[in-house]
Amino acid sequence: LQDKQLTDIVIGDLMISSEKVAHVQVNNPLEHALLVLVKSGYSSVPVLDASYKLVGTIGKTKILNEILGLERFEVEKLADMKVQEVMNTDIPCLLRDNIFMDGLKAVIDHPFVCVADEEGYFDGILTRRAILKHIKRDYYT
Amino acid sequence: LQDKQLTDIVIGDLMISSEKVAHVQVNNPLEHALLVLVKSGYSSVPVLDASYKLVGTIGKTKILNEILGLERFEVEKLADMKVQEVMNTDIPCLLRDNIFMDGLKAVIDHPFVCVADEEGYFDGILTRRAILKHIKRDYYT
Ligand SMILES: Nc1ncnc2c1ncn2[C@@H]1O[C@@H]2COP(=O)(O)O[C@H]3[C@@H](O)[C@H](n4cnc5c(N)ncnc54)O[C@@H]3COP(=O)(O)O[C@H]2[C@H]1O
Ligand SMILES: Nc1ncnc2c1ncn2[C@@H]1O[C@@H]2COP(=O)(O)O[C@H]3[C@@H](O)[C@H](n4cnc5c(N)ncnc54)O[C@@H]3COP(=O)(O)O[C@H]2[C@H]1O
Repeated sequence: LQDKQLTDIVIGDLMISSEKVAHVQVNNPLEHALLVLVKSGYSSVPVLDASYKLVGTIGKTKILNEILGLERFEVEKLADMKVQEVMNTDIPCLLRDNIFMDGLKAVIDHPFVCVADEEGYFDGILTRRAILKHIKRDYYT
Repeated sequence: LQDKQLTDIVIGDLMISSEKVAHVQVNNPLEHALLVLVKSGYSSVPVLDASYKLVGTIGKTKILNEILGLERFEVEKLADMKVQEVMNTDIPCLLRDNIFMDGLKAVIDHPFVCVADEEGYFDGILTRRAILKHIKRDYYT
């Protein structure tokens, strides 16, 4: 990776691979999802199904919006709702052998972008931080 | 801005200026801060004092962590606590005439970095998105 030119770098070189990515399952209750998000510290994480295929993403903003009532945050609703009802399914996705520029373009509007294989199995995530670190190195060499 | 070289770009050229930045006041109750965050959709925003000096940042993760009890999220605590007790004061800061590279380095570990003048008055925020958009343009020209 150290010696590779920016033009030879692919998404697979920079992504955080799936085993290191915090995620939730599509049928988890929202309460579990919010706990995962608060304890991991992440604003948003991927949503997978039982066979580890990528189905969407879910974040704190969306969950909190769902339970914001007229007078207070209705935390009791968290136990009744499922990730599936609230998750974002309209998400960009990359392949591990897409090129660096595809990654740069994708993260302009998204803090992270999911990586999946052609059958939809979750491979990992490409973060803005990974892209920025690599750009900084590129500028200094 | 269009014709400026990357080496001539300063933070002031790329930042979102203060009037467009959602923020909270240091003495607001946490309940108000969380409402601002949920309604604006932002994960974290600057905290200012009454004279518009920058004092810190506050985000959803920190607030939710504060109210996470053993059995549930204790939303009633939100009315009792103030932004000041929970905000992050250990934050990086830039000057509007710092150079592009200072900005790139600063956003590697932070989704946004506050910009203030030498007396500490809030000027705006530099976001990762602003840096990434500019880099993409730089790579294409
Ligand atoms: N535990 C931690 N240790 C050190 N720094 C931390 C951290 N948690 C967050 N950060 C810093 O804050 C940035 C924004 O995190 P956020 O959770 O909003 O947004 C994150 C989160 O939604 C997701 N993400 C990152 N790593 C993840 C992981 N291992 N599992 C699941 N999601 C992850 O990708 C987004 C962008 O991540 P990125 O690294 O570019 O940017 C991260 C990173 O610079
Ligand atoms: N209303 C909206 N419209 C379009 N896109 C939206 C959006 N809200 C969020 N995004 C997208 O999501 C990214 C992460 O937003 P987040 O709120 O976690 O993290 C944000 C937020 O904490 C802060 N931020 C950005 N703009 C702000 C503003 N006008 N006022 C206060 N804070 C702001 O800077 C962080 C990084 O912002 P950045 O633009 O790099 O990256 C943003 C942007 O790409």
